[in-house]
Amino acid sequence: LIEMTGLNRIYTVGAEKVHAVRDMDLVVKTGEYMSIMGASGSGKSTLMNLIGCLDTPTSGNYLLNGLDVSVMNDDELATIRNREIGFVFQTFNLLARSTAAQNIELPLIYGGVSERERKQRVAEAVEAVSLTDRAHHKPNELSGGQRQRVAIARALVCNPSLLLADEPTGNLDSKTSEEIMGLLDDLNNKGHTIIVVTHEEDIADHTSRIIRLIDGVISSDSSL
Amino acid sequence: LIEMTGLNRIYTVGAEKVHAVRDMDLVVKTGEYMSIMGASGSGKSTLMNLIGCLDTPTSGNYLLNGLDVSVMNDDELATIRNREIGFVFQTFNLLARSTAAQNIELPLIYGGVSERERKQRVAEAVEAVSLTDRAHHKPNELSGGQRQRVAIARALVCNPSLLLADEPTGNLDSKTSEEIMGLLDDLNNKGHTIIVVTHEEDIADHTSRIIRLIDGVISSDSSL
Ligand SMILES: Nc1ncnc2c1ncn2[C@@H]1O[C@H](COP(=O)(O)OP(=O)(O)OP(=O)(O)O)[C@@H](O)[C@H]1O
Ligand SMILES: Nc1ncnc2c1ncn2[C@@H]1O[C@H](COP(=O)(O)OP(=O)(O)OP(=O)(O)O)[C@@H](O)[C@H]1O
Ligand SMILES: [Mg+2]
Ligand SMILES: [Mg+2]
Repeated sequence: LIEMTGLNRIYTVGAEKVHAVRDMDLVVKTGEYMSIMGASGSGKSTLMNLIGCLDTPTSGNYLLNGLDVSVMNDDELATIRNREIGFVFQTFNLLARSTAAQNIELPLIYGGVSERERKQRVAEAVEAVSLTDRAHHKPNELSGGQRQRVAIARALVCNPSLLLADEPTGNLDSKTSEEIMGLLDDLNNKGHTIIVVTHEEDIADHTSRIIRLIDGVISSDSSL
Repeated sequence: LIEMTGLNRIYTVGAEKVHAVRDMDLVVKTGEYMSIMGASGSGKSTLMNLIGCLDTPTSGNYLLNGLDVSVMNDDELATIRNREIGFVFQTFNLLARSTAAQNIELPLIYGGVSERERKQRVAEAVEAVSLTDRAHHKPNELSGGQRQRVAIARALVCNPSLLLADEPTGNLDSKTSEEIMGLLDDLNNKGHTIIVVTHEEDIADHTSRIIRLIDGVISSDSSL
């Protein structure tokens, strides 16, 4: 599914260059359930943004489902992101003036799903993350962990073939974390590919492969 | 230091009322090191905002250092918040157009500290959270855990007598979390009062008292 060769991402800040991802080779097969771990600042979110086509590498090759991402135009990238990939952001990125339910519905509106089916699927996603009695609240009327769950529901509602979750349980107590990981386990059992950034070993234990980053480089890979 | 009696906080959302903190009695002595735990949505951040004078209770009494907070005007509350209380927010609340160093310096500017001393203290705070090589980056040029550390450094730079930290390690790997908890341990050893919201038992184990919330009510208190 994912084939990265010699991938680099260098940020420029004034005169300084930050080499966040260095010369990375990574292969992820369809249906894999993988964790990415590593210290704060080691490049995990940068790598996730590259995988999810939210960011362009400085150099290197990225084949997604056999297609060369670097030769795609913005429309093609946007289509892939909306239809194939679900992304749970480390900072949630919810729309402040929309309710939880409206935020969760948005990818379905982009996907051209009928209103009747949208309402049905949003209700199911809201129920799955235990937010039924908060669905009409806006983000600033929700707790931190409730906002995180809205972000998760929004990523799940499209039934994405690739789910990218950047620290999805960082704001959740252990019981709620376990419920969320249960949802991810179910999704993987149906054949979806899941990549989770986490710094908690309990969360990583749900997955079947763990890669660890140090300063933008893969320092260990449990599948090797 | 903190004496709350019959405290309530009710949010109104349209026609609905959310009773986030219910009839709470809480006493915290100077120099205590306490954790607040509980499920997502149980009222932890709401309680922290009430303790930190960032929010007003719907009813009940709050004495801070023997002073009745409910009869203070905005200026008096702002003075207390700036001089006595350091707050690490669950969502960081950094200024997007300022660098990490500028964000950390801000409370010292409000406190009327001289420029020479400000530069010194900001450099020490940046060093304490291991961000020396990122101090000139803006928040969107930092990783999630680096932003969290900027928020922590900003709360610590005033040497506050009361530090309120709402899930300060949620975005940090275990090694960085331990370093941050080490900073809090040191602060408490110097006599400062520290209250930490966390959902991780390892973090709570640094503190000497744990209260647990269920639906806005204290369900257990290890000091009793
Ligand atoms: N401004 C608001 N308006 C309406 N309801 C709110 C508001 N802020 C919080 N709430 C509700 O009050 C309850 C308590 O919220 P609070 O943020 O204190 O929870 P929390 O314990 O910090 O949760 P988490 O662990 O998820 O951060 C939640 O159910 C939330 O939906
Ligand atoms: N837009 C940017 N401009 C400059 N530097 C950046 C930018 N975004 C990230 N960085 C830097 O790149 C490095 C990797 O960042 P990244 O967000 O990928 O880390 P991370 O592993 O996700 O960390 P965390 O666990 O703290 O979320 C960090 O040192 C960060 O300061
Ligand atoms: Mg990150
Ligand atoms: Mg909270």
